[in-house]
Amino acid sequence: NAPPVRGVAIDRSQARLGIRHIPDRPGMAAQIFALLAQHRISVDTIVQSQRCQVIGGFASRDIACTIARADAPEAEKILTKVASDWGLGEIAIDTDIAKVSIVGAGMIGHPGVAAKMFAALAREQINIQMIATSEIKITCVVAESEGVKALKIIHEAFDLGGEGRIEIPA
Amino acid sequence: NAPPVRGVAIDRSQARLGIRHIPDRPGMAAQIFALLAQHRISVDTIVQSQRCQVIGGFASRDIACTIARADAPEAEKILTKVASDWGLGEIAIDTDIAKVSIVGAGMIGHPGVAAKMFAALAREQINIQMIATSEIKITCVVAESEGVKALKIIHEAFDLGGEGRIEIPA
Ligand SMILES: C[C@@H](O)[C@H](N)C(=O)O
Ligand SMILES: C[C@@H](O)[C@H](N)C(=O)O
Repeated sequence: NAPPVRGVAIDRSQARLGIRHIPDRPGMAAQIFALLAQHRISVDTIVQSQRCQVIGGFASRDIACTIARADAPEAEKILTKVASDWGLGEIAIDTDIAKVSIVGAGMIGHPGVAAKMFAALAREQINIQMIATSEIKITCVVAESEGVKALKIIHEAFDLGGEGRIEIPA
Repeated sequence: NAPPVRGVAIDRSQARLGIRHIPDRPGMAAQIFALLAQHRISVDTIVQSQRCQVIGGFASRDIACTIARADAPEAEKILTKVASDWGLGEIAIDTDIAKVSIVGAGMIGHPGVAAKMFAALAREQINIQMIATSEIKITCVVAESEGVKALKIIHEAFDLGGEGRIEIPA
C-alpha cells in the first residue's frame, strides 16, 4: 500500500508575479499568458481564485503565477506597459519566495494529506502565501527564508526516507 | 516528440467551496482542511492567491477548493458553524461548475500551453472562474452549462484524438 506522499521538493529559483484586478471577462487570462509566452517566459504555477472586487462597477479577479526569477524584471516590464490599456490593476513581483511541494500518487483519495502538510508548516509558524494542488502534487509558496525549514518539517511529518528530498537552489 | 497535451477531461461531479477573509497567519489553512478531513470530505483542487483585503487592521486571504457535490451541504454547514470563532468571512458553495483539465507531460517547458487553453475558452466566450496548474495538468473551472462546449473547443484546439477525452458526469 504505497504511502500517499513519496517526496518533498523545494524550488528557490522562482518569483511570484501577481496581477490584480483583471476584468473578469473571457479572453483576459488568454491575453496575459499569450504575452508572457511571446516573450518566451515560462510559467510554472498559476492560481486564480474567487472574485475579489467589484471595481468601478465591474467584477475583477486576481491571478498569481510563478516564473523563473531571471524572467521577473521582463515580465513586470511588459505587463506594466499594457496594464492601463488592458484595464489591469497592479503588477507585482516578489522574488522572496520558496516553492515547496509534496508529490505522491492519488493524494486526492486521502482526505487529510493537505491538512497534514499545512499543519506541519503551521507548527514552525511558517505562513502559507499561495496554494495550488493536483491529485499528485500539493504546492505551497512560503517566504524564501522559511524554505529550508519548511522542507525539513514536511520531510519529518511524512516520514520521508533519504531519497525523499529534492532541492532546486536559487 | 510527444505533444505537450495528450488529453482533456471534464468533471461535473464537483462543487466550489469558497472561504473568504481567512486571517492570514500560520495555522488557518491547516485548521480548515483538518476540519474537512475529520468529516471525511475529500478536497480535490485548492487555490489560494494574493492577499485580498486588510479587514479591521489585519491581512486576510481567500481560499477556494473543489469538493464532491454530494459533500457540499455538509462542508458549508461545518464551516459556517466555526466561521465566527475562527474569524472567517463568508462560506460560499457553488454547485454550478464544471472542472475542465488538460493533461500532458512537461507542459511547463512549453510556454504558451496555458495561453492556448485559455484562448480556446475565450473563443467560445467561456469565462474562466478558477485556475490551478502543475507541470502535468492545467485545470480551469467554468460554469457547468459551458462544460461540454469547453471540452469540445479544447479538444479541437489541441488536435486530440478520439481517446483524448474523459468525462466524469454529474
Ligand atoms: C479573470 C480571467 O480569468 C477571465 N475570467 C478570463 O476568462 O479570461
Ligand atoms: C491564509 C492561510 O493560508 C494562512 N496564511 C496559513 O498559513 O494558514
